[in-house]
Amino acid sequence: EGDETGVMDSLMEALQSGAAFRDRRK
Amino acid sequence: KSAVMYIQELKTEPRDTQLLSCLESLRVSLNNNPVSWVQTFGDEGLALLLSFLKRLQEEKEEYPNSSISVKCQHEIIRCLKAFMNNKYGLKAMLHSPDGISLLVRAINPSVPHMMVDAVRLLSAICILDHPENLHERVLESITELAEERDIERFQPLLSGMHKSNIALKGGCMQLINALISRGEELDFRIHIRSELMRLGLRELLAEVRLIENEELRVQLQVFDEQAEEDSDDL
Repeated sequence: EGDETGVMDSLMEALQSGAAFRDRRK
Repeated sequence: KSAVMYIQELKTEPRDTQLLSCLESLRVSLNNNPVSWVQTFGDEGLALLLSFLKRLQEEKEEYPNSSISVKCQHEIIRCLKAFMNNKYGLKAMLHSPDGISLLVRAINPSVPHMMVDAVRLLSAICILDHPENLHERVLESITELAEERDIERFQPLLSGMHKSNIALKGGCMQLINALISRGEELDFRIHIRSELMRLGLRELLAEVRLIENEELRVQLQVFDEQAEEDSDDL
């Protein structure tokens, strides 16, 4: 635990591409 | 330099250019070293960064034109992003009592480049899978700061949308989308949206729609789709 890197990068990428918002709502 | 050396240097309370140079070098180290390095920097290093940020934000209210102070604040936000770019750092930041509220204070439309980074970080925090509803914590901090300043809570975001900086417009839309999309109750989402519209988001969106930019297009599409789905549900 704690070793995973690029956490913020992935979240920011998902936000920018809109992927973070897809499939959020059923 | 080792993580311990940065902690020691920050403890000597450097100021102005000395602080800026320390922060720039720290950001590179946080970005390029393994997680174990970030762990050594740890809670103590994070607390030092947050305490510098707090002090500079408070000083800034007295000396709003001190550009070196603004540069240091922005560099701390960048350091925080690098610190949080792993599970350990992210957890440490979320455990810190004032981490989120200090990031919210960095939503400063008079410093667009820093504000872009702040709203992006806050958007990412909002969408994190976490037992606590983090979007609520972000919204609470936004609300508290607005109460303190006696302004409408979304005014800084709307002011950011007014700026010519396209990345900032996109960042503000991202945070708006992140806050709304995480709301589980239909009433909550509709309330936030109408509060934003009352403050002038409708007119701003009409202008933003004319800008040709992929990031903005994506965020506008998300905003419209969510509003449409909620309207159908209603």
